[in-house]
Amino acid sequence: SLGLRDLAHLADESRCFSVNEVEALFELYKKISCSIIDDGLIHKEELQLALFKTPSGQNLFLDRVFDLFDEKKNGVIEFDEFIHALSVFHPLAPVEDKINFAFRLYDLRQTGFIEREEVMQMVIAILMESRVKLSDDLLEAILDKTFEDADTDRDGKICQEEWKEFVLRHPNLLKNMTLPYLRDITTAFPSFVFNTAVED
Amino acid sequence: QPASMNAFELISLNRGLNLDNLFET
Repeated sequence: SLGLRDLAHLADESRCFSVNEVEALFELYKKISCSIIDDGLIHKEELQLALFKTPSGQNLFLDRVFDLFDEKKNGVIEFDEFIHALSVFHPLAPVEDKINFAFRLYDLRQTGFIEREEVMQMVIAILMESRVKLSDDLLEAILDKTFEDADTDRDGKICQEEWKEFVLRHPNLLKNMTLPYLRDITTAFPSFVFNTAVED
Repeated sequence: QPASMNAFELISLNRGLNLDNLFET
């Protein structure tokens, strides 16, 4: 359980969640963190189970998502890390935070750039997942077109500044960076009222 | 239509990037 001070601190830090919302997210956190290993911490398999409904299998983005949540890099997602990361996905979170988070997500090799090779790898992953077949020529054409638009200095990779400008021209690319659920999280997890420390 | 989308529009459809699923546990 969490004390009122911890809750208030997390809510304050998030700039998006109230104390009751942090408590509701704690209900969700408890559920996920006890799904495989009952230690109150989210392990990678538990994140995978929550996202894909199966604890095994491969997904290109699972490692990146886990890594971005796991700020302390100790192999588990602690509750404060869970709140920090989810606050980026709040409908009211600053667009700048969403843009930066998405950049770090797509920078698979963490070189500080989104490289053509990485984009190719990510597109192939989604084509395989959705069982859509595209010819190599069409795939190259999609990549060419994307880089023509995004890579304004033509060095073959997308830097943070180019990414920001690109995303602002194509705001639909940030759609998956907003979770509408977070707007009404206390309704989704009403059981927080049994453990609440405060009435908002 | 995949062919008419830019690469990142396609990428953002990946299930691993759909954190909505977290709330359906």
